[in-house]
Amino acid sequence: KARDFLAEPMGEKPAGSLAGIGEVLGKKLEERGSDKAYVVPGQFLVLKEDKDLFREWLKDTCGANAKQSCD
Amino acid sequence: KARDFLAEPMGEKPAGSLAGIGEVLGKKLEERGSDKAYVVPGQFLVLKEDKDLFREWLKDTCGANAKQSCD
Amino acid sequence: MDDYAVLSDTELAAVLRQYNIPHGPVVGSTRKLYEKKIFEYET
Repeated sequence: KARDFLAEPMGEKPAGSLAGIGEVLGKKLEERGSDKAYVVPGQFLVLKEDKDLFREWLKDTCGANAKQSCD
Repeated sequence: KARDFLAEPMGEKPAGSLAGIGEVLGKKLEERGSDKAYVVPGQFLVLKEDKDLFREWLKDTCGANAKQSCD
Repeated sequence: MDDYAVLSDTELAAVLRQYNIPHGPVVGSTRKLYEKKIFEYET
């Protein structure tokens, strides 16, 4: 899924098209305002690429578990 | 300045290396936690690429004027 | 956790610095997370 995703520009893809983020988590991200896939890497940058903070944000925002946020 | 900046990966460059953000604005961004250049485009993505919101955030955060945030 | 809500972004960033909690800018999308980190630190 990651390979397909990275094979072309993110453009307006939905958050659910991100590796590790399926239908359910994508829906929750959408509800919290991160409906576009590009918002998620944007948040990683704003968190200074701190993996722990990012993992915690993703868990708080859509309930992603460790494996999902690692993906 | 923008061409030089875009000619290579952003890596760990300071915020002051962004086009439109000079020494003074770079310092203010640093004080507010955006010390690395990559944080600024990250915030643009998080703001859903909304130019007005981004411009307002940049103005509130470091006093960038319209031209500077446009750059 | 609510008493952090009254702090401005700048004040919150100062507390994060004081507690040496790694952080980036305090913005709309990161504020809640940083309030939580401060709460965890203080409790």
